[in-house]
Amino acid sequence: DCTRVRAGSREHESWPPTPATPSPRGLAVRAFVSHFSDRAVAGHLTRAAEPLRTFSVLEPGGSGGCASRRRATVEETARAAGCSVAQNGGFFRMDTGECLGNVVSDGRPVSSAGGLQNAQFGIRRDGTLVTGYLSEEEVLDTKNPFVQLLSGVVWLIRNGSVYINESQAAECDETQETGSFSKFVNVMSARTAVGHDRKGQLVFFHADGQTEQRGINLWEMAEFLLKQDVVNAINLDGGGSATFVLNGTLASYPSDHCQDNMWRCPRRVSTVVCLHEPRCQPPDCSGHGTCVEGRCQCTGHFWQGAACNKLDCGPSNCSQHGLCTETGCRCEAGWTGSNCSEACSNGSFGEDCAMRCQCQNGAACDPVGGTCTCPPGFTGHTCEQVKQCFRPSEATLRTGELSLLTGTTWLALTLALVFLLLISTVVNVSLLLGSRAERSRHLDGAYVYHPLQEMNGELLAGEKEQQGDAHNPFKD
Amino acid sequence: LGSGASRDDDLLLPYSHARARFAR
Repeated sequence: DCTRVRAGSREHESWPPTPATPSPRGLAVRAFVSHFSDRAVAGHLTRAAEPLRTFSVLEPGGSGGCASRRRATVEETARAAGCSVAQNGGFFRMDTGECLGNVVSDGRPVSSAGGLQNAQFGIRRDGTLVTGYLSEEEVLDTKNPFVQLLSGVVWLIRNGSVYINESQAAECDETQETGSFSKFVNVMSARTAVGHDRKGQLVFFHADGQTEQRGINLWEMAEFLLKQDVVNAINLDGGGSATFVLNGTLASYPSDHCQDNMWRCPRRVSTVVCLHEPRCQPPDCSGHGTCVEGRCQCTGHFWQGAACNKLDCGPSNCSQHGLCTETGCRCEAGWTGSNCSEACSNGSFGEDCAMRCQCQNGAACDPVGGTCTCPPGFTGHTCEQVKQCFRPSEATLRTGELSLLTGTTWLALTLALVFLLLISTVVNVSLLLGSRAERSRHLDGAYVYHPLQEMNGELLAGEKEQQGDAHNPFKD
Repeated sequence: LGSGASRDDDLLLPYSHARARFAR
């Protein structure tokens, strides 16, 4: 009944990063031949400082090895990655090569156990060392993500105590005959483990052996590690997979036989745990530096910090009048100088005091926006004109006059126009009437000429005339 | 070290390989 634990938090220990002590040698490899219940067992114990910069989980044969279910000897993988010390890592399916459990390699999530509960060991981005059981949600955390993570079987030591019994309860498959799990814990064999000590140094353990013939069981391994001041550790793949490689060369006695079973051959395994020269964190020094022997050398004068991700313009911090950028202090408007500690000199204003003030007549110029503060008696945008001040009454009067003048003018103009209009109307009317009368005299229909009757037998003078042109009807 | 491929004959498995653990 292997339930997957998707969400929530599970039992695990988080060991905060310890400040890097400039140790003479970040890597220490010790070989031992120790006696366990009258058996001599040979192996290696390796310690590494600054695990965030020196420890990596590697896919078999390099990136993409898990996806292609590749298997490779530890030597092949270690040599390609430049590991100083390397050991086999997590468990895998022998028949398919599938990587089992969680795998995060150099910040790249490679595979997920989907919440299946087995012992985990990893480092988060801030350098926290995590050992124990994790839910899927904790594995996929993005706030402080894992940069290295792999799965083992059995949490050997928790917080300085042997934790094997508790592991059996957490990792064993109750429905399956527990025989195989219990045998796995108690049988002697070649073993490997990974953990950390009280100084926050990473610890690799490897012991040579052969299942049921040589080597040690998990209880003996846990006791050995406790004596070496290991605080948390998990058990990794053993038996024929157990391999120790020093500077890219096999340095242990594998138990698998070669095709010619006279000899022993290292097994092609899956993931590998690797200790290498300190790498920069992040490897690209946040894009603002170059990695030289594991130390970021920041570009420019202002990128600082181990990861070249902090801008530092000096203690004055731009005098609170500017922003620290990779080219130095960028001053707010009105301020200048390498630390933005100088206000714009009179006559200039704005960003970098690049603009010239336009203020006249001794007006003060605001260094930020360039506005002019006029001295008494001056006004205008640049204080260029003199203010004319009137006594209030006179001023009112003048104002009244002005308005009166304006009103009278309009009135006179209007009256004049009205008068002219009247005159022209009268004239027009009279002309009209006159002409009408005239016309009416001439035009009122046709007329008949009646000569005046003879009076006393004499025509009137007028008629004599008339008589002459009687044919001209229109006669004035 | 011309080691060649191993026989994978020293198996140490936590769960019997007869049945993989199935998640329900």
